[in-house]
Amino acid sequence: ENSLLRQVSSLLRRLPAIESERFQDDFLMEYNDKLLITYLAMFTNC
Amino acid sequence: ASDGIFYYDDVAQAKFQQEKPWANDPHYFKRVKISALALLKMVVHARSGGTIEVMGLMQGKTDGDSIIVMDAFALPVEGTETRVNAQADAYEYMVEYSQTNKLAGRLENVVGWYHSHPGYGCWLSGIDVSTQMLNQQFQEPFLAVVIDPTRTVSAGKVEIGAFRTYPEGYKPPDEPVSEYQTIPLNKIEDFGVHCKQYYALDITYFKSSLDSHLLDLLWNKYWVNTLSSSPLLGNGDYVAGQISDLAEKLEQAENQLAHSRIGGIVPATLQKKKEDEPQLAKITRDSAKITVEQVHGLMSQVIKDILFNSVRQ
Amino acid sequence: MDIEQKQAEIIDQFVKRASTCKGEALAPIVLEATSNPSLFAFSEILAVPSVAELDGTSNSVYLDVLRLFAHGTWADYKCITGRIPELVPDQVLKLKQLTVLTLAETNKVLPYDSLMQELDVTNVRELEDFLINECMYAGIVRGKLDQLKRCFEVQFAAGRDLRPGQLGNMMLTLSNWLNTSENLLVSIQEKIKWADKMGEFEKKHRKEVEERVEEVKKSLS
Repeated sequence: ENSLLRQVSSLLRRLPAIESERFQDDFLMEYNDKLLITYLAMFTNC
Repeated sequence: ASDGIFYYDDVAQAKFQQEKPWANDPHYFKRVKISALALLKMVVHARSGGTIEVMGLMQGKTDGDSIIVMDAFALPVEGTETRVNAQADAYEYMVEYSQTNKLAGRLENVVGWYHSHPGYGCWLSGIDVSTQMLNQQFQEPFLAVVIDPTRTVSAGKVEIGAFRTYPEGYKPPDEPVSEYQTIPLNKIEDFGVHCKQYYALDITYFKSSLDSHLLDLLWNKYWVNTLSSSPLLGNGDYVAGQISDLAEKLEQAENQLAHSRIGGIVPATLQKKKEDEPQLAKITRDSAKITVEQVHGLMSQVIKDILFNSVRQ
Repeated sequence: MDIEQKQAEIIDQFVKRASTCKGEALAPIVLEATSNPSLFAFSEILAVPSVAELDGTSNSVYLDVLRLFAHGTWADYKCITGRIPELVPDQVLKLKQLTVLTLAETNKVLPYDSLMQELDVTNVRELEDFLINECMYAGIVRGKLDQLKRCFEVQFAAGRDLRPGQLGNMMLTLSNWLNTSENLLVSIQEKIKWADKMGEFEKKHRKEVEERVEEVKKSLS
């Protein structure tokens, strides 16, 4: 079914949703911040 | 059958108003049923206020020991915690709205007021208690609802509380067990002084068959927005405030421990009252809550990243 | 999906018309289809037997035009100008729109310079007008025009007709996506089990500690 194939093609073209060095940097920074918060919270817990 | 709740019986309501069963029992009303429409309107209104408190009124009816909230409308006032009676600015609006409602065929009366506590939890402050006591003196049956739109986003569920105050001088026989919630340090005194002057009602929700259908359609439209949003990014200020508050509480607890005679080595089980949690235990719970919310937010971001960013052509 | 819904009816109409015609009679249908402002897909028309039969005949130019619009770009047209009839303005517009879709297939960020080169547009204003009026308003692309960086960030682009060989890639990507999702679900399940186990362990440990405290209290008293 050509219509479905076109839609699937359009959808797959959108992936990956975000792919840039800047996003990776921001994402990993956010990740590290949250892990740090968790770590500090564990200390607080102890 | 589920739509039967929407029927308004004029005669029964008038009879109930005459009988006044709440006059003899300060604890008469135990339950609140809020319609999906009223809840949505209140939460959206509260969220639209941002960090400023907003307020509105609720319309509905009573059914035995339940207050049923059918609808809600916003009042053109803000900053309810900054003055003694914020409602006073909106009396004219309230009266005109109620009259117009009756003309439009809405039979329900005003059964309560709601306001928001952005970021500091669902409870009644001193001003709220005095406002509600006044309302309960002259406008019974009346209910106070508090919504925290910031914590709603952070926790992923609606933070809402429904309260009724006790009459002046009344001491409740049993202390009700309420769900623990974090209170910021700058509000803790206001909370503590008045927390015994009111009690919380159980909240349930209901919706009509049409509401269910419309909400399903809305979900189909808005699920993308829901998936795209992240409490980590949207609620950054609130989280920073929470962590700062936690730090202040820790400092306070540390000072108290330093000043206590035994040097702070007092296990929880040796406390006189079992309900009186030591301050450090409360701080631990608060920190766990903040962490869990952050971890949830991070998990959703990581899952979205894996699902949508790791696939390549 | 919206664009597919919009053009589904139009495709049906053209397919029905093409089915009833042969040879030279297909020329006006091809012209109409490739000029229609709401039609961006031509696979269905290409699949009509009477259209496929044009191959190798004197009317094969119309088949070439259709194939150009199904898979080709404006640059491809410039290479084969001599072999196919000159395009009318509506067809030129359509081909340029389809060129944008092809460019969006490979890159999400399209620099103004490469767009201007591919579309034979002389200035930025003309390019932006084309992108906004003919592409975004037509619903075939959604995105952001970054004037500072001189680029067009594509958020969505409608799918073009599949070229031979593309299906294999698509299937591979889809199966990778499926595997990633399944692995993710398995990890989540494992984490849930781990969290439940740790919760049980924590409860047991807490109970043991409390029992020990009680024992010590009793022995002290």
